[in-house]
Amino acid sequence: MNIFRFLGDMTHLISILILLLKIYATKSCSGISLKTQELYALVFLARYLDLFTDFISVYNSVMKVVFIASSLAIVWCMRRHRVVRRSYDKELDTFRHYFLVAACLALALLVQEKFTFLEVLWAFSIYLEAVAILPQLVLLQRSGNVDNLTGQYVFFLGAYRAFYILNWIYRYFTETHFSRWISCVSGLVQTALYADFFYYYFISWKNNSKLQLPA
Amino acid sequence: HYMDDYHDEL
Repeated sequence: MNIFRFLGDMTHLISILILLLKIYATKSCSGISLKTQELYALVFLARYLDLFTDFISVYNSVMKVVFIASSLAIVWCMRRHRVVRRSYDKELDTFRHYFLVAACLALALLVQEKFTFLEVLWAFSIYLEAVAILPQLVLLQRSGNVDNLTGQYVFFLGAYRAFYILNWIYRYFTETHFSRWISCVSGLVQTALYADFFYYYFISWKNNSKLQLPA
Repeated sequence: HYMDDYHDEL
């Protein structure tokens, strides 16, 4: 474990806590894409299958449980909670995310570390996480003004993978045979997708104005 | 190369 990865994990955890706070405090999920949340639940379920087979550390196991439980709880809340689900922007959240799932699964079958069930699913989860934010970014552009908590949620979610890129650079220079090129390439794509969001987030922070994404 | 085999990152 290194400081970059720890900061990345904490940033990721903060983004999830912000989203849970928004939904719990405002009893509303307006501006949040259910499709992105479903993709994240799929990412964690596909990636953390080794939860019971490979024990790495208490920290690793606890975080996996937290990520799986929180992503499923958010999807459940947005689908089933009688108050929260009424504020879901169903008509704006129309990204056909099944194509993302199909494309990432196809890519994982072609490109993975080892052609085994767990490795194919692991690669699938890495590719899917890289594009999972797309429905959310499209929804933000369509819904015009972005409330603070939603903006902060997306910001921390984007920042966490940027810390992971620093972690991979650090590990590349400090460990002998470190090769996580699937994670690195996907992580770069994932962070790049946030580039324009980060730009408008910085502008709104600098001008102390409302976060506006151009349609 | 056991270190490479499993994914120690979240």
